[in-house]
Amino acid sequence: TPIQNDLNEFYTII
Amino acid sequence: MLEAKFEQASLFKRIIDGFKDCVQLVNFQCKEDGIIAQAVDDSRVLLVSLEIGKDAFQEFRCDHPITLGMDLNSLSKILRCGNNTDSLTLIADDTPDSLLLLFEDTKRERISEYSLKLMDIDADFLKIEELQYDTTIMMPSADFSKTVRDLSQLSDSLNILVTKETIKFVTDGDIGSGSVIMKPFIDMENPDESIKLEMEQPVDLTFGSKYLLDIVKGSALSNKIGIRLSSEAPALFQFDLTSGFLQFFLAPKFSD
Repeated sequence: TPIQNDLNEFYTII
Repeated sequence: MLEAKFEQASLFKRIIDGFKDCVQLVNFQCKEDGIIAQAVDDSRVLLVSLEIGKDAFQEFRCDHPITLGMDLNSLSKILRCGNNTDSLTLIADDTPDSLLLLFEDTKRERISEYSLKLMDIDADFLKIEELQYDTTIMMPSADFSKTVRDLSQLSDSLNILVTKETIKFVTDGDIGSGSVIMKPFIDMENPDESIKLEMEQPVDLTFGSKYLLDIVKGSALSNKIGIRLSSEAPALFQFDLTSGFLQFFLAPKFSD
């Protein structure tokens, strides 16, 4: 089953 | 002072209906050139980015930047009180603790006025880099919406595969499997019905059905949806307004 990524893995919080 | 008048309340209703089911507390930032908002869903998988340019309004005035923190459930309740064809003016002072919503039916000389209490919302702001995407699709939003709704019944995941000439949506679940294959074409008589595909590299991506079901709720905003895909980044789903857009950035699923 594929695992769901979250956005934090791609974007930085500013 | 903010005074932002929509010619028809239905536009603001459709904008809010387009994303109120995936995020609840949203900061709307009002500046001299329009209103922007960004919010991430609770699971931090889907990011909504809204821009309503000043040209989308019949009248727009914002002297100083103002942030309006709103609970979209509460805002929706008030928006339902106005008729679609009423004009809607949003009014706030420079340090507001409430937003005034003024619905006007000019034909019947009827004015309804509501006040929405604002909230201090402590929300992260994510920096979204400008990306080179592998694939860009432009297609009728109704077609995308139907495809997502149909295939999502079968599984909690939906696969989008794009090759040079083909866009393929695939699902495989406990009760069975399904696929919808589309090819780019130009409809000369109804350009909005066309499907356009620009492909730098093939993509094969898997997304959570529940998030795609949230995204297609934006379809009431535009006849077309732009879908930009990259194997290395969240996908971008975009509905254009006459001035501005509603964007959804969706993190893909990866095979373990």
